[in-house]
Amino acid sequence: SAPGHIPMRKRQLPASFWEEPRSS
Amino acid sequence: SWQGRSIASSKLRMLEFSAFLEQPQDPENFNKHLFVHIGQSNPAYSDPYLEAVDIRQIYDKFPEKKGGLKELFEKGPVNAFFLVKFWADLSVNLQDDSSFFYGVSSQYESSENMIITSSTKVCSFGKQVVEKVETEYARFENGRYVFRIHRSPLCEYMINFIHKLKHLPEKYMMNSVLENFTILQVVTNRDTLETLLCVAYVFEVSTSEHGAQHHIYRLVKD
Repeated sequence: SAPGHIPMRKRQLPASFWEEPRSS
Repeated sequence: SWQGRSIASSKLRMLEFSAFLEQPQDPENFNKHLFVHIGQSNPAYSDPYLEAVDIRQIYDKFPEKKGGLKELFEKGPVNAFFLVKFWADLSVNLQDDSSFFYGVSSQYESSENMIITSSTKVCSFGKQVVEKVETEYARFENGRYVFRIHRSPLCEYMINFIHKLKHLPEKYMMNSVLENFTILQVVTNRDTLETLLCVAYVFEVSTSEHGAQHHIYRLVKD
């Protein structure tokens, strides 16, 4: 069930995964 | 209140985590640059739970054979598994200078007195390239047991990796390298071998002017 060599962008990840916070 | 809202299982809570570079300015002062940092947080019951990520989406980014992430998750406890997306701050001038100190510090707390073992595996294309294992004893402070891994030296592999990354001319090139670079940290009770925390780290380069950033997710299997 592992996605293999699929780029991270094409995986089922939350939208926030690609949104850099402005401050932690 | 911190369970489900911070990096914490029912047995152990991460208080702080940082990877840094100290550059001496003069004999009494030094600059400390944080590559990545998770600061102390005190979530309230009113705060939302961390977002969840299906662990199967990242299995191949970490060791998959015996003792790999899948086997660890199946062993549980499932509330001990987290994913951290770091936006690392590489906006620092690096020179080959033996007076520079590259280190990692982290802190944990528990209501139980125990001896913990922290295994940190650096992975390239999901395969382990180097591992550091550290053992830490508890100190009783303010009614709870605190574990400090203080100024643990970064290994040569990581120092070289950071230097090579810094030499890439564009951020998208750094992110392309980081797509296949991950770190798996597993904290266990040394005596019972119970998994206390398992944190999967993935990276991009920060574009922020405010330094290193991060998102924390719970790892789940729906």
